Amino acid sequence: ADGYEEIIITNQQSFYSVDLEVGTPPQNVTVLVDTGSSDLWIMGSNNPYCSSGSMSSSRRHVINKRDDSSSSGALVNDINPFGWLTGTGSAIGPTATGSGGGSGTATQSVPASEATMNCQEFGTFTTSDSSTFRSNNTYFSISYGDGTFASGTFGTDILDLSDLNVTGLSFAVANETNSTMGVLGIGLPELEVTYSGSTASSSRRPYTYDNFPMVLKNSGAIKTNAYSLYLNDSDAKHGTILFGAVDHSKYAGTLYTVPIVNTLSASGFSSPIQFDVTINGIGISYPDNSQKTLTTTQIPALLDSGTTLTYLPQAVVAMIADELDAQYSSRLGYYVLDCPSNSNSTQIVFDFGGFHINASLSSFILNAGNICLLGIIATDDTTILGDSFLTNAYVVYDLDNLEISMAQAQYNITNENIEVITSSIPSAIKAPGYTSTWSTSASIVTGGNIFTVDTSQTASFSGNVTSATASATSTTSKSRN
Amino acid sequence: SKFVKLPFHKLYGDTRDDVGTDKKPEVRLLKR
Repeated sequence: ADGYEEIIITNQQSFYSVDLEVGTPPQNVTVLVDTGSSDLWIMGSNNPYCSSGSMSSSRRHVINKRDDSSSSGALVNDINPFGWLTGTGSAIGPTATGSGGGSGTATQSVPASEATMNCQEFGTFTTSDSSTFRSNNTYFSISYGDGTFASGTFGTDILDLSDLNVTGLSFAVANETNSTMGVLGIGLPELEVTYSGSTASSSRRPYTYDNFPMVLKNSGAIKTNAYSLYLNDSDAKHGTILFGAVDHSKYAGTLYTVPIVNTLSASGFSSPIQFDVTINGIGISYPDNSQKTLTTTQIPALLDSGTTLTYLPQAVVAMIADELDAQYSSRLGYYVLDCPSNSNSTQIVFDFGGFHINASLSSFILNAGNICLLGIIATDDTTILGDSFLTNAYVVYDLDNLEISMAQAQYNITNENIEVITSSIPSAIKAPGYTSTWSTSASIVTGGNIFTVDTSQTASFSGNVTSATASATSTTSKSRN
Repeated sequence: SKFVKLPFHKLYGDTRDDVGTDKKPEVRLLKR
């Protein structure tokens, strides 16, 4: 009588990982590849959130807290997913002063119900078992948008990453994390926790260090700090990051370049610290070749391989849901729709300033038994183009020039056509709307037309989309060949 | 060769109801 229908979505939370060998003798750990952060950290073997081994679920441990009164101007409070830290002015996130200490400490227990992670699947690292580990006594603390966090200490050790020796790269060993696996952050150095994160401290000037891409460049392994991300299709078991080069065989059409936009200038950052680009419009393309522009309001969006799904403004998600006849379920927290039979040929079209990335609707559909859920999540926070979008694109991140080049991804290509990046991205051209970038937030309005010129080509020119005038109604048009 | 090829694996995790591995860091900004 008290039955409850639970929707189970299996095997749809994908993530991309690489294997590391750390220490002497080598210990194996797996980390998630993340363009949305910039630090490498691995899980320590003493993590109290782990359920087995010597890690007792009732073990008490110490969380260092910092008196937040010393960090005026903080814009975002550290998240506190479990709500145990209730002390006045406290927050998870010790300082990065090297002392490893904040202004106070509190002893807290991990609730037994939370200490249930299987930490063996992706491996942990025991610093005392490595004869070559050197701690540099700098505190590390990071928290993520999904409520996971990690804290520990930076250090160095012998480090091999997929047979690539990167010894000397600083990484953190998290002795406390509720994440099941570590993270290889390959973002801009300014996004490192020591510069913009919670470990940036008022007692020491924020600073950057050489993270993984920087180590590759400074070691001479690559000429420029740029890499190409190819997630392959949604059914593929492998993808590739090419540091310092572009593989022209992995995309179709033209590689267009847009600038990374600074969405945090109001917060005191004079240049971008994360991979935000401008979406100049969003539309839908149907199997019968009809097309509809939903909005041409400019939206800054984060290109983030560490996020599985895609997060768009609520108004945009509502427009997409309306087009698909999807109904919002407050119980599930998703839009629910009949499983579309043509989701491979229906496409969500993203205009990045005169060129399009066509993302198959199937990339955004979550199967849950007899129903389907729309895997595009409404957000009032940062718009994120996660893996479900990125799998449709070939994306070149140019960290030196603060630009992104994108083209339509091409799948099932066995040959390679690799070209080294020496300065600018080879064969890439500036997008027609290169200079039309987001500057201030605006309400999402319908209207405009991103389909003014032939869009039968991938990453094709769409005309001067930025001059389109928003109107009260959406525009439907046919492509012209 | 001046480039580094880093292949990665695509892994899947079972999840119930709440999906989305958002590894966007919660940037905590200080006044400069």
